[in-house]
Amino acid sequence: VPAAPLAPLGCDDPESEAAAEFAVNYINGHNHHGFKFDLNRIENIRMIHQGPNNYVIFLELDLLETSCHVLSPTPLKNCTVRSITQHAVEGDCDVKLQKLDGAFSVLASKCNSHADSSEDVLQICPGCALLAAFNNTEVLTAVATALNDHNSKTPDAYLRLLEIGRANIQYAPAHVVYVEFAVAATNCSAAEAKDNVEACQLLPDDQSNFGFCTATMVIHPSQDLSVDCRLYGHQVPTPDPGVTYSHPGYDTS
Amino acid sequence: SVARRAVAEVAQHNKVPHPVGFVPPPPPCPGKIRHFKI
Repeated sequence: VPAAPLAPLGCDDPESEAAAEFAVNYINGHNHHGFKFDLNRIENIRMIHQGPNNYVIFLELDLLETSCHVLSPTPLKNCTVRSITQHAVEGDCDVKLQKLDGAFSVLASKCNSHADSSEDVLQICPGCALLAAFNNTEVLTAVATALNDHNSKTPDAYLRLLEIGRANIQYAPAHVVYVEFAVAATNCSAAEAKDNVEACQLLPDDQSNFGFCTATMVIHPSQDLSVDCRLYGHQVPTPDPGVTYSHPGYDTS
Repeated sequence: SVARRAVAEVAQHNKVPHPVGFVPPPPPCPGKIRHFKI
């Protein structure tokens, strides 16, 4: 017997918002690259009755990229959504949840992300730096130069690159490359790494051993570099609420 | 067809008008935009 659909649930109903919040936490908790995403809009919701206190919920969500890397312990509510002038990135997600006896679990999720169009960004902000590909030569140079610069100036643990998270390039009035990348601490000091970098091993997967760097490399009219690297161990770790799941996602991409 | 038109006119005529100051409820979906739409 096919399950009977319930009365339509509004996208801004508290029940819908609770389901969406759970889904966003699930998505961020299961994404191991890039940045956390925040809810921008519930596009659609369907709820199907399965039995007593048992519902299946289909959600369509519109998310926006924040400034918090997925490895950051900063709770999502404290993460800033990227503005249009930073060249915003949107995530479109379809999530299938179950609500059994009042508890949510994610059965399946699928997300696609895409950047805002360059034309839209330049229309609002003609001089803004646009997103660049991670394999762009200037981006790779900026990341390597920034990490070397940091490691050469600090007596603390030698940091290795985990992944590039974001890169923007501005061509006028100045030629500037902005990069953001995740790093991990090794068991070497910078001095030890200078002698034999191959011997430097990443420390065990403890959140406090991960960190994040931002760097600005000015190429023209004059060359300049500024780097800021911070290990997450220097923050107070506060996990996002609701990131424990009664069922791991059966089908998550 | 004459009968149908008459029924429609009566239905329209009997429609209860909204009270003064009535604000129609927002459409159930999509929901509100929290940040901005791109």
